[in-house]
Amino acid sequence: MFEARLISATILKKILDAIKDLLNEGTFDCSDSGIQLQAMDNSHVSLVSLTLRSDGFDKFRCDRNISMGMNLGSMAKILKCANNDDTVTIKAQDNADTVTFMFESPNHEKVSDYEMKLMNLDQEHLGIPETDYSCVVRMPSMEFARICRDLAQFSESMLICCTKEGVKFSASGDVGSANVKLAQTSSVDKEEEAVSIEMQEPVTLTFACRYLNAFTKASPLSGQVQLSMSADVPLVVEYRIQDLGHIRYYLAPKIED
Amino acid sequence: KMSQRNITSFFKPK
Repeated sequence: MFEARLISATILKKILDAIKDLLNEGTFDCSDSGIQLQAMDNSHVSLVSLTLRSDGFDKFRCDRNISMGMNLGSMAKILKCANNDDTVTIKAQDNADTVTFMFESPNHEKVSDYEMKLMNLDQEHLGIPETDYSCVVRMPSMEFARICRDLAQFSESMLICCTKEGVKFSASGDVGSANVKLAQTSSVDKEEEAVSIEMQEPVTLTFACRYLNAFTKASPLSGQVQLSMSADVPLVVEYRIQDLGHIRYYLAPKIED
Repeated sequence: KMSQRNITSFFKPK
């Protein structure tokens, strides 16, 4: 028996919004430590890794490890049926071929359940090596989303250059060129507005704007985003989900032919 | 000209 309950459906809607543009389907691996999903996008350029810890749920029970392959488009249709303040419970029997989403209104007067067929997905888990990154940038997630959106107008690729002075995002194409420089903030009213840089070595890497823009769909999950970079390895874009876990996106860099 | 690498050229199947 698997059962996981969240007080607010909003968080699950936001999580789905953060992955459904990149992935058509995904396998949710459930164990007593929580729920994990790891999947590559169709073109195998990026990897999504979602971790939701069991202690972050209002209720969590997982008697036997189960892997639930879900069509994320179908899951999105079901979650659209939940109000933001509904409680959501995800339930499955051991060895079941369906999963049930139950939504309860705050006053418990409306209860709906939606059963969805599970899929058998060929899942291939990739090993992600432990890496000491040369540069780790933390910045407001909305600022990162804005920069990705703005620079994507100029080119399909974006250069990210990180030094101890700051981080620079650049794009150039037929229209011209664009540069956005962010310096480390000295003092801020709110922690969420801070830009901080931990640098061991300066790094310059090129990435596809299309994927960066897809990652920024996770912005509603967290006020801050963390970018971890080293030369010639995938970028990690991490959004923490308060008290519940995180979503990490890995993006392979572009290289000079 | 830049070319896009695949994530599988960095991370191998477990």
